[in-house]
Amino acid sequence: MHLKSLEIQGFKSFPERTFIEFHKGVTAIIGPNGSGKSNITDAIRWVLGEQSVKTLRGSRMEDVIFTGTQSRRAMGFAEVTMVIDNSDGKLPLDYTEVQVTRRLYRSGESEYLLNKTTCRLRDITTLFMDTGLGRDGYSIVGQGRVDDILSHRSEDRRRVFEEAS
Amino acid sequence: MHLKSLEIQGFKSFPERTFIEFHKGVTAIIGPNGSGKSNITDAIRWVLGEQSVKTLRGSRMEDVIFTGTQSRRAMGFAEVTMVIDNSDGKLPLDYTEVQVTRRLYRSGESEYLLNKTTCRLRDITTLFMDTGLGRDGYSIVGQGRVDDILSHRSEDRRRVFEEAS
Amino acid sequence: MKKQFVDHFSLINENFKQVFAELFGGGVAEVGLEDEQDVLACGIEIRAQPPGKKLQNLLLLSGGERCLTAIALLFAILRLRPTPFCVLDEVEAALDDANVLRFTDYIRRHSEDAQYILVTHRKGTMEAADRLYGVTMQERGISRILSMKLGE
Amino acid sequence: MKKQFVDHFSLINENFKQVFAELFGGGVAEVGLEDEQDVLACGIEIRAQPPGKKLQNLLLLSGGERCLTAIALLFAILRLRPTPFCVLDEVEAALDDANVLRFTDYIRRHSEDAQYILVTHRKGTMEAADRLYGVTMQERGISRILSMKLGE
Ligand SMILES: Nc1ncnc2c1ncn2[C@@H]1O[C@H](COP(=O)(O)OP(=O)(O)OP(=O)(O)O)[C@@H](O)[C@H]1O
Ligand SMILES: Nc1ncnc2c1ncn2[C@@H]1O[C@H](COP(=O)(O)OP(=O)(O)OP(=O)(O)O)[C@@H](O)[C@H]1O
Ligand SMILES: [Mg+2]
Ligand SMILES: [Mg+2]
Repeated sequence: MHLKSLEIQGFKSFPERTFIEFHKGVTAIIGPNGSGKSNITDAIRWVLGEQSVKTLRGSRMEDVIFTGTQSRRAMGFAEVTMVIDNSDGKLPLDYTEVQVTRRLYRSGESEYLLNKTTCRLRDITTLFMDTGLGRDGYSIVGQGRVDDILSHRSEDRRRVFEEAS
Repeated sequence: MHLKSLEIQGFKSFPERTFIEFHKGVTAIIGPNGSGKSNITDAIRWVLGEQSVKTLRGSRMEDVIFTGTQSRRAMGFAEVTMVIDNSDGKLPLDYTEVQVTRRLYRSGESEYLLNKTTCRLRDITTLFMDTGLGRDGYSIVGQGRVDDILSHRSEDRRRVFEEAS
Repeated sequence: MKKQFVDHFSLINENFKQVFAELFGGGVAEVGLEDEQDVLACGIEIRAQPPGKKLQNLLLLSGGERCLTAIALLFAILRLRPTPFCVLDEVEAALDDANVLRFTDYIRRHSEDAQYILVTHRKGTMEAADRLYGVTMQERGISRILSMKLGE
Repeated sequence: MKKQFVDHFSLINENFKQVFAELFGGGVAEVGLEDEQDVLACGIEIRAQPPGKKLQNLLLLSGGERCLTAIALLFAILRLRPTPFCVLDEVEAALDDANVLRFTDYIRRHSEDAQYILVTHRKGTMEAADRLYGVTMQERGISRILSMKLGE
């Protein structure tokens, strides 16, 4: 199972539809301060079902929608689509390719799609449970967060060990 | 008023008497991970009267004494001496050069000297009050700590503004 | 349930010793359960000793040593239970160039069938990548992505 | 007492606007008192808007933008009330090379009669220094210092 592609539109600093293809091995994402690299990390978390606005560096979930610049208007929704290669069948779905979409409108309405079929957020988070990509997963380390695994708050650390066991 | 020199012996990873001369302008301290750069920052804090073991990255004050390596024995005391050029009279002492020494023995006994005369810790901290070098000072920013000034804990931030006012 | 946790925990411990020694070029490290009597709820301790140094409180390690220790523990857990892909956002910020090389060498040695996405500012990490994506803000506040050929 | 704090606060605010614009090559920033009625005890808010971007919560800024904003605020306070010397331990870790240059240019422009001690891994910072001290651990666990000639 691996990540095939990510499509981002209206999410944080990506108002324009942006397609990123991923391959096996090591992909490096580079660019100047403030260009949008960590926003891509946030998009990956978000489409996998992240609900903590703190983890997404905002104060309200609405903060993930492109808010406009001094020369471009805000957008009305944010959307991220992730395509996963499932040919090893690790995800409990009868598809060799799994497509997950999450959409949030400024009204507060959300939409979730699994292979283009509407579903609930719970269906997405349940799908990725036990893959290490979920809430207590250890597969995404945010900027400035690598030291957390050593921190005194050993209940968090404990949870990571349990998730891996 | 500026820093003229620092002498470190037995403090953290500096068992050998080490003399560092400082000049006006910009001095860069470089070296590999774990070589002892931040220990120099700690030595500067410590000789100015730092009492928080947390700020010094230890769990007991005794942690600042060289603890030995796999091939050298621990030392019985730590000592740091700072010499300050006071020709502008910013420090309320009748000297153009002020020498501050702090010594800690494994027994827990401490010694403090101001121009080679024994004094109390309080005399040292009082001397540097109102220079921005004290407890609530803003002149020393530790590794990984620059973000603190933006943090939500705005009482800390408040204290920095008050110290500067 | 308890047996599985204890077995997996000791495997993570084994991995941690190995990965730590590999990343530090020596030294000793381990994870331990704070209370052997209360295995399912007790805390987890970490002990790390870089080569040639004495074992001390983790707090006394340097910024770079803590960073490399954290990376070693993460890799130890991933070795037991690999995830489909791993996203690391500037995790090597505190490492000097020599340690960035150890970090990337480890990833390259252990990356068959793995997928790593590394957000980075470091040359060493860029040079170790199979693919490079550049994020730009030519138009202020608007991010765009360029696929970049390596060696560019 | 209250008057002095308010006066100094507005001077820091002035400085912050200037230093921020200097470090970011534009943009707007300010500090404000959360409660004008309770000036001696209320909290202090920070607002920062990099050039071309909209004003948002500080949390949404990037790691590097937050770092540069923090540095701007520190320099704003130092401009009001300079300290005899200033010790900065790897404060520029999150900055890209272009921003490290802005950081060091600022220090060099404003460093007559000031004394900066910068612990660093960054080339740009090393190149901006008047003097360089190298810390080594030739013998494991034992630090020694070498004075290094620039350009070495
Ligand atoms: N909802 C939004 N609308 C528009 N812009 C946004 C939104 N949320 C965040 N941004 C912008 O995205 C930028 C931050 O991007 P990001 O954190 O991805 O930067 P980065 O490339 O990781 O930089 P660094 O190297 O400093 O970590 C900020 O300037 C912020 O203003
Ligand atoms: N009391 C002590 N006795 C002996 N060694 C000590 C003592 N206290 C700390 N050390 C050692 O000092 C080293 C850390 O030094 P320091 O934090 O100054 O490194 P650094 O040069 O700042 O590295 P980095 O670039 O990673 O931040 C650690 O390896 C630690 O083991
Ligand atoms: Mg970032
Ligand atoms: Mg350090």
